[in-house]
Amino acid sequence: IGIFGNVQQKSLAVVYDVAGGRVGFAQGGCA
Amino acid sequence: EGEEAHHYHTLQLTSLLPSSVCNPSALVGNKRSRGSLEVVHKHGPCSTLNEDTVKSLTVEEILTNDQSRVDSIRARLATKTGKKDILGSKATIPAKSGSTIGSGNYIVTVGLGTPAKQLSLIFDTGSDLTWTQCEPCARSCYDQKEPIFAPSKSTTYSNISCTATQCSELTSATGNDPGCSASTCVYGIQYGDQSFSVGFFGKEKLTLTSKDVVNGFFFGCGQNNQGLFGGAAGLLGLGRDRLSIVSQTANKYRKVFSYCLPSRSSSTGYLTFGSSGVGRKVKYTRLSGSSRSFYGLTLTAITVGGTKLPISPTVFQTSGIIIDSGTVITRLPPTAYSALSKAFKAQMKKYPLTRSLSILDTCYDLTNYQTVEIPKISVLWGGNTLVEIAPQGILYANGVSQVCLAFAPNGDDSD
Repeated sequence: IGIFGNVQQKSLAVVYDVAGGRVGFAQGGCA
Repeated sequence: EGEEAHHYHTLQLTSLLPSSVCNPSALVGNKRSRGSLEVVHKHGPCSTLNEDTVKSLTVEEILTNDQSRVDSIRARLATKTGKKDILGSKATIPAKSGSTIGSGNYIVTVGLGTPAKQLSLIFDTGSDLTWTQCEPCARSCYDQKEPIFAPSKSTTYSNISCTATQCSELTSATGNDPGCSASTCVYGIQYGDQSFSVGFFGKEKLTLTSKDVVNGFFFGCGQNNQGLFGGAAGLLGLGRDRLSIVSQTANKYRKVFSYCLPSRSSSTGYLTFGSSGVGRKVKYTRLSGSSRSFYGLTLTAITVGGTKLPISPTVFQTSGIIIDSGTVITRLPPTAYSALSKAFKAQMKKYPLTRSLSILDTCYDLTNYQTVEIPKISVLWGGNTLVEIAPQGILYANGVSQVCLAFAPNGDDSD
């Protein structure tokens, strides 16, 4: 299995919409 | 020059190194009233876990722990899919590896009980059960920063009986069947690095913020706790299973949560429950995978410096990919990693290569540089969702003399 680790998640807002069956990323959302 | 700037990041090397001064994010303060918790790096200056309770890990130790976590995730997935896992059969991985802990670098502080006691918990999307150490620590408790939670001093704590539905749900949430002691449900969870927590399964009031209170939250009240939890009072499980905080608060927050990890260990991030804090610029990709715990994604391509790597889509389809807040370094199928490393090296050829750092084998000695120009890396998720990785997510520095590409290969494309 490949794993998208937490170093790559830095500076990206990560959104888990589990009920909607989707994961989102937003640039600039952490500034 | 314009085209080159479009495909490269130019960054100060000091931005990759830890700072000794906490510089909290202003964004967190604005969000606090909307179901938001502050996320801090356990070993950074914004953490209140002091040196007495948290032993700072070396980069090598962090990466070794990270490998334990990845091995554990692979073992769990292999068990569920019936795949033979070669590594999982070795003595390094317990047969019943319940979950994963690894380095667990990010923590949030919540309130538990009545009156609420503040507890710093490791923030983990790769496991489900939330637990904390509990008095009287019948067998063993490790050192933690805050006073250990005492259920006898809370007016809202109650034990869960062995016959309760939630007790039987521990099997999938922890990977272990629950026990029973004097009619009280007993949980046990063991992590990939051999850390574990065993104790009573209980129900309690959980205070996220003054406006966000979860009554009757099911959690583990640990009486025997040992391992690499380093000063944290326990763990906040944000996985997909029914006992995770995400599922337990489904009525209130509709199974939506979001976070920003601190871009440096000296800054802060946030963890927000519910959709109120979610901005409009979010690009979504479909959640995949049949795992009850992990969040599966579909990776379809990687670009380096504006050029798409020549990787067959079947390479990504064979293994699949999950997103995990507790794993430090991204693992890729070796065929994909090889293409990534080769392209990265080709575009970084003006910088001198240096020795490997544990699992990271593409490292540079940047001692003689103040700024570095690195190729942009983007990942293309299913549904054509292109996400550019921030420069802080491309390199991992062990001082300026050893700055490494922050990706590593799996053992085999079928892993």
